[in-house]
Amino acid sequence: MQVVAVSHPKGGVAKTTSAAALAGALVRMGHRVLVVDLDPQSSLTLALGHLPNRVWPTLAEVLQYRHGLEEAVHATQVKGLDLIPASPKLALVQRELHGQEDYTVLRARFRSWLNQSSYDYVLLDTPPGQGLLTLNALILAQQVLIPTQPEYFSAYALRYLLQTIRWVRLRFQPLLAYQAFLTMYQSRNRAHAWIRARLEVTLGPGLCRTVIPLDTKVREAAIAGLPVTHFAPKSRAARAYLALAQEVFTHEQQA
Amino acid sequence: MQVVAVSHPKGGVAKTTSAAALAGALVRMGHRVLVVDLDPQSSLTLALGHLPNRVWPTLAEVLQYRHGLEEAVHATQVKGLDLIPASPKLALVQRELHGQEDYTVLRARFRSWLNQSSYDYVLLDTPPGQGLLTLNALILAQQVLIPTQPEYFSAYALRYLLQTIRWVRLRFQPLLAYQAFLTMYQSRNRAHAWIRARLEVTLGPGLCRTVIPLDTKVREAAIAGLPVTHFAPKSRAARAYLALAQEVFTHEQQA
Ligand SMILES: Nc1ncnc2c1ncn2[C@@H]1O[C@H](COP(=O)(O)OP(=O)(O)OP(=O)(O)O)[C@@H](O)[C@H]1O
Ligand SMILES: Nc1ncnc2c1ncn2[C@@H]1O[C@H](COP(=O)(O)OP(=O)(O)OP(=O)(O)O)[C@@H](O)[C@H]1O
Ligand SMILES: [Mg+2]
Ligand SMILES: [Mg+2]
Repeated sequence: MQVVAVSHPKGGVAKTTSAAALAGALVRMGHRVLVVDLDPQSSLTLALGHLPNRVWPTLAEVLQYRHGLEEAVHATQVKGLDLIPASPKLALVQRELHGQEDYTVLRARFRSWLNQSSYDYVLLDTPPGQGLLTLNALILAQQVLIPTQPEYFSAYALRYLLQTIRWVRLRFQPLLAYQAFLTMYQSRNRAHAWIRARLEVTLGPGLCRTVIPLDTKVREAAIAGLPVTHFAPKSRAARAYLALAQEVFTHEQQA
Repeated sequence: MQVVAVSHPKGGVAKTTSAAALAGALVRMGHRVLVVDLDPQSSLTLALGHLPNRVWPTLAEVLQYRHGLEEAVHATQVKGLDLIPASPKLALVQRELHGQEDYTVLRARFRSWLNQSSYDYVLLDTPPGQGLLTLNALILAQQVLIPTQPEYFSAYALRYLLQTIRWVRLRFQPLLAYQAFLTMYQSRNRAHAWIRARLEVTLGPGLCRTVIPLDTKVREAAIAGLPVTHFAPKSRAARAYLALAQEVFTHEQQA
């Protein structure tokens, strides 16, 4: 059982899209997968066909110790892929965590339950920024996948997440590994090639070889409530996410 | 003097790009403008040519009462456009706000100083999500501009911001106005036209007629540290932001 956080402090770099698509790829590879939505904006919940104001209970009720984990697991349109949804109430839960001495509630709630569950992979989708929900995800996870858009703000903000990973390694988990990968990549765009070359230098083995191309099928998949791997399996994005899952999950690269 | 917040809880919808470009447009219209970066990721600081780990003092020192506002104002490459930069330390300031009875520190620090300053417009760039820094911006501002990408997650998350605006109107400022506008719009994209039509119905006069097109000049402007209105004044995005500034700022539409 492998717990993987998908995180990047910059907004709109394809964290949610990647969490859904990698989960879809892992299901295609024959694994049983659980995804957890930690974003009060609930994009992953929407991306997998649920409405955050209807589906219940959600992660908020689990973190408030109002419901068990089992009850918050919901099926998706993809067999073998389950979801613990988010809701706007998570913002309240995050605010309440600030007052607490020990804010590592995700680990406290999930750790022993996950070890006994039958999932092969658990993917955690995090909100933008570096709030306490994101920190909780990094403390529970064994591996962080970092979607990075080949543009200035996102490449620059990467350093903030790498600093946080170093801090989590010191305080909580010395073996927390990370790998970044490029998303929404356009091979004919000179600025994209330039940023890619720079990231290869600064990240070395920490940057995946597989690159996710810009592909409008991704946006259509979100409206259909399906990962792009299941909405348009022959699309360039679906094939790239399958290749990425094989690169990242077959031999865990330490970085 | 008009204080305007640029906000949307979804990440990557062009909040920062719009704050810089609208400020550039207002300068072209002859106004003196101050922009304030409230995002710990400091994208607006980068977008206007400063490095968050070098420029000092920043908004964090102002909100901690360590430095006066005057000292935190920095010039940009655009004459008539000044910046109060952000830094990663803002994340710490935001965490500290959680413990306080009265978290409306932005209004406390800025209100009387702004009334005496010679700026015509002050634009506040907010981080994604709905944390206390964003809430502070909505409490100080008289108008909220809401950049909205014509895609599923961003159109859905709009409701969360509108709820927050209604709450701020009840608790703090009954006259807080808002207007949404479409960004990164591709006229030949059917899903974009569909989402636009839906937003016209749900928002009515709250949706601007001016639409900002997808334009690669925007990304190049960010690397050059200039608003797109000054980097590529004849570009489609620059002309659209000028038209948007004229639509929004000449006759304040209440919504
Ligand atoms: N490969 C791709 N091709 C085209 N569009 C994409 C691709 N990946 C993501 N997108 C689109 O980019 C937008 C941002 O993606 P997404 O919401 O997954 O990012 P995020 O990092 O999760 O955002 P947030 O910071 O708000 O959580 C969405 O509209 C999504 O559909
Ligand atoms: N009209 C446009 N055409 C092309 N690219 C654009 C346009 N507007 C914004 N972008 C690009 O989209 C990305 C996201 O924009 P930006 O960072 O301004 O969004 P944001 O809402 O401020 O993100 P965050 O939620 O992280 O604060 C940036 O790479 C930016 O250059
Ligand atoms: Mg997301
Ligand atoms: Mg921004």
